[in-house]
Amino acid sequence: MNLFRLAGDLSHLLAIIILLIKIWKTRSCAGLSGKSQILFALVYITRYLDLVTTYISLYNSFMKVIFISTSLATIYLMYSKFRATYDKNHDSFRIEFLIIPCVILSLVINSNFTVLEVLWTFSIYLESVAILPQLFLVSKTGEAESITSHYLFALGSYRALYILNWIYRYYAEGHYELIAIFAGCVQTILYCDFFYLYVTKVLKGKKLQLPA
Amino acid sequence: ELKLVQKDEL
Repeated sequence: MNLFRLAGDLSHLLAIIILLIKIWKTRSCAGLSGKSQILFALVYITRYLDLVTTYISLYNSFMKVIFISTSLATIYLMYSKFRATYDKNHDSFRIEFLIIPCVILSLVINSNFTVLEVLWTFSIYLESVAILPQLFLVSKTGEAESITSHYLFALGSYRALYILNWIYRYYAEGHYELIAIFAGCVQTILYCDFFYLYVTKVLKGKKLQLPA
Repeated sequence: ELKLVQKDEL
């Protein structure tokens, strides 16, 4: 565990907390993509199956349980409790266009052809693109509430911090995982446009509004 | 035989 890794995990946790607070306090999930949340739940469930096979540390198991349970809670809030506020018409990204290529890619490019390993690889690939329905929703409505922008910023920062962690681990421990590094870079690049808007607009007190 | 690196990251 190094500082970048810890900061990345905390940023990830913060993103999830911001999201739940936003939904709970405003009693609304307007502006949020339920499809991205379904993809994230799928990511955590397929990645953390090793919860039952391998014990790494209390920290590791605790975070895995938190990520799985909070993502399921978010889906429950969006699709059941606050369903009336869910922006279904704007959330029209076709997630099968992301899931199917990730399934194929994980079957072809993986480090070991076993069930757990292929599912882990699938989750890494899927995570890198899971935010696309949310970014698509923002671009479709042309704006995002500040709290949604903070959520996206924390979520995007998490993988960017992981990249620093991977660089550190490569030099300090000789440890590297090419699949995760490649997908993590793709994931971070997808946020770049948003990061730019966040720094130039939201941090200056303006609403995140896309140019017409 | 390939030895898998333990996945300690999240």
